Amino acid sequence: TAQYVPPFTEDCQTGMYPPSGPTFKGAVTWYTVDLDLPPSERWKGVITDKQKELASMIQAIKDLADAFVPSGRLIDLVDRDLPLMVDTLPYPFNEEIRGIATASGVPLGEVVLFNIFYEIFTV
Amino acid sequence: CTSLVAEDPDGNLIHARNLDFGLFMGWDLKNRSWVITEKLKPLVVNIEFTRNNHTVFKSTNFAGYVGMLTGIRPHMFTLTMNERFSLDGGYIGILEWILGKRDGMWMSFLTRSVLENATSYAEAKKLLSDTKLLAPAYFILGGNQTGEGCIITRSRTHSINPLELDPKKGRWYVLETNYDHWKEPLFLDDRRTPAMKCMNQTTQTSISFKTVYDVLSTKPVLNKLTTYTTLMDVSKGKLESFIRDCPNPCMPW
Repeated sequence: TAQYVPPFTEDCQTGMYPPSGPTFKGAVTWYTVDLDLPPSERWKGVITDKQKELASMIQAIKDLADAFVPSGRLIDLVDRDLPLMVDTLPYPFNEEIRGIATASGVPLGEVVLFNIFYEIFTV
Repeated sequence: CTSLVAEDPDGNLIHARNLDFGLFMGWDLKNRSWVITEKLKPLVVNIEFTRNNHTVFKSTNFAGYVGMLTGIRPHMFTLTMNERFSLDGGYIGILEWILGKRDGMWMSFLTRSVLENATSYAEAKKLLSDTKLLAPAYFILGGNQTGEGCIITRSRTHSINPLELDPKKGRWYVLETNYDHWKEPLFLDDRRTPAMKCMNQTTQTSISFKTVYDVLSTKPVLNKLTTYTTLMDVSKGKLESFIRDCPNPCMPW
């Protein structure tokens, strides 16, 4: 019923919902972000819970960058120059990004990089 | 990514998506998975944004990412975005931004602003179609009335060839992967054909969260890049999301 070479297509699935089994890796936790709070405070609850996971993902991006540019200069550039960019980003996003960097302990430039990932990877 | 908006025979709209991300960002040989995709999965969160103790909108997000890729403004509209690859990509927009030309908007900040401020399908559609962007993108928008569903294909400056729901003419769903809807997808990355095959097999009368989840669970619509699946029902204001895995055999994209 399936080909194992591209384009790999299988028969249309049925009975997958409610999710369970090997294609379901877990439920997603709910959080509240209060837009009445100052932007730098809004993400504190989420980041406090996800601090480790965020740091681990950023580290994976750094490892990848180091694999491409082994001198470490790419990450130096991110840490040195991207923080300057945050001032040019529109309010309240700039303040929210600052708040996330403070709450997570991840360098500001690396949080900026994560937030502009989409624009970088459209090519 | 794969996003779709489907209308049932009673005019109820269901909007769903698979978010695929991390292509070519490190392949883990041992686990046969993409490194960044796997790192993103534990960061998936559902967020209810409130103002004056009332829900403004809900979204599925990555913790640490302030923009929006998937969201619902309950009883008004639903929105997802898919990546549109182009040589005239976001890096040109970023360069312009750095050089001081800042009349474009960052894609995910625009979607966040739309979810936060737009109060109707028409207003959201206009903002997503007309706002100058730093990078090309596909916006998939659903409303709360029959026929309100569309794919907005964006260049950095304008909207190209929008595709709308037209249930009277038999177009009861619109479906977008990462290719312009008027062109054939790359033959090595054709998720559109299997997804449409499964939608057509499902038929309009059976469309529901259950059947849409089935479509999004069919390989290669579900693939090694899929981080989460989100299902949204605008009239109920409901958003459900699930972290996904794609056991072998499974396409890497």
